[in-house]
Amino acid sequence: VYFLSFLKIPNLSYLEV
Amino acid sequence: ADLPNEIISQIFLVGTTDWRNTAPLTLPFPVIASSICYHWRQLARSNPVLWSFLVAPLHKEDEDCLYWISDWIGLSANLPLSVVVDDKLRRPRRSSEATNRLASEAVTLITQSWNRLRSLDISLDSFSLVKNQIIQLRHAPNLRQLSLCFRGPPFATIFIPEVDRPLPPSVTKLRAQNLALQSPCNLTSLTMHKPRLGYEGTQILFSGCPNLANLIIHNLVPVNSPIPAKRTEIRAESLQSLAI
Repeated sequence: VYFLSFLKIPNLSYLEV
Repeated sequence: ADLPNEIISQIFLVGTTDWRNTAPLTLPFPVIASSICYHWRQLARSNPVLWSFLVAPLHKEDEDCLYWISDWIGLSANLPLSVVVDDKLRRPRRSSEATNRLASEAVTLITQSWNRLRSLDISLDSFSLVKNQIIQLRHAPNLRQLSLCFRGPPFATIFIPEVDRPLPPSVTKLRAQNLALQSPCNLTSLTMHKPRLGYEGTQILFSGCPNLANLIIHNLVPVNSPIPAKRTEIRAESLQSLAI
């Protein structure tokens, strides 16, 4: 969450956490 | 003996591709093919494509291992080389130090063909014995894919000083374990194991690699670095796939 909190990823098509 | 050479060559090619894609640390298919009979041996050894993928046989005696690598590189003629050096192939009862030493000699031999290297995959206990050869890779103009995995002591990250800039811009696919590297600017795929990554590191990563499309992070270690009071979101325009 910390890592994702400051990222903006407009073209993301796949996410696995 | 009844089969036309074209058919035999096709069998060799399919078998080699299958070995390479499914079980590269097992007995190499070109070795099996060239062990059948004199005719097959001649045919296999005269086809460089079969030998353009090389797995260093670290389980052999030192001399045999190095001879194999030289012979293999020679058989691949002038084709681009893909190489794996993985100590999972270590010789039983050989010490870790001796395995690392042999692996280092193997990497030295391989990096002598630096201009032909397309892909290099190193997986070892220790980084120190291959550090110099890795720094030499900055001269490898055709290197596309690089995997540098060092198990090392847990939670220790080895930093290569930025000034060394060990990777050429041709590298588009990179995997690193226990190693902090200056990422090459044309990177499209990156896999990191146990990276220490905070706001600032992430900013450097995405501004330095504007084409990064695939990112895989194993065991992220968050860094408690100060986050700027007026921090802006880091835009990762190129990123399409992310796994943490």
